Amino acid sequence: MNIFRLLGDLSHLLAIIILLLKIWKTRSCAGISGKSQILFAIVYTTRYLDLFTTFISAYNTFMKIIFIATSLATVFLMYVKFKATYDHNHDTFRIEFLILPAFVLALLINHELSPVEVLWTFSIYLESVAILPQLFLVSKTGEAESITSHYLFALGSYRGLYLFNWIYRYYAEDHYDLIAIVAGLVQTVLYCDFFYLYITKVLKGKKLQLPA
Amino acid sequence: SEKKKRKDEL
Repeated sequence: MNIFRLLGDLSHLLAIIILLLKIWKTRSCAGISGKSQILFAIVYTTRYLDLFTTFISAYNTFMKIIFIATSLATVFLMYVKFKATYDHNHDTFRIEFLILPAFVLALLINHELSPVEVLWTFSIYLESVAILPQLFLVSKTGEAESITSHYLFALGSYRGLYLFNWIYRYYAEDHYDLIAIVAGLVQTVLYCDFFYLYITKVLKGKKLQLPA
Repeated sequence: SEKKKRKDEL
């Protein structure tokens, strides 16, 4: 464990907490893409199947369980408990266009053609694009609440920090994983436009509003 | 192993 990975994980955890608190406190999931949340739930359940087969550390197990449980809880809040507030008219991204290509790519480019490995690879590919429905929703409505912006910033920072972790591990441990690195780069690049708006607008107290 | 190293990440 190095500082970049720890900060990345904490940033990821913070993002999830911000989102759950926002939904719980306002009793509303307006402005949040349920499609992205479904994709994240698929990502964590397919990636952490090794919970049942491999023990790494208490930290690792704890975080995996938290990520699976909170992603399922978010989907439940959006599609069941606070369904009436869900912005489904604007959340029109077709997630099969992300799921199917990610799965085909995982079958073609992986470390080993075994079910657990293919699902791990699929989850890495899917995670890299899972935020697209959310960004699509923000671009469709032309704005995002500050709290949604903080959520997106924390979530985007997580994979960005992992990039530094991978650079560190490459030099310090001679370890690297190209599948994770390339997908992580794609994932971080997708947030760049948002990062720019966040730093130039939201941090200065303005609402995130896209130019008309 | 390499596989284990990869799986220790989240």
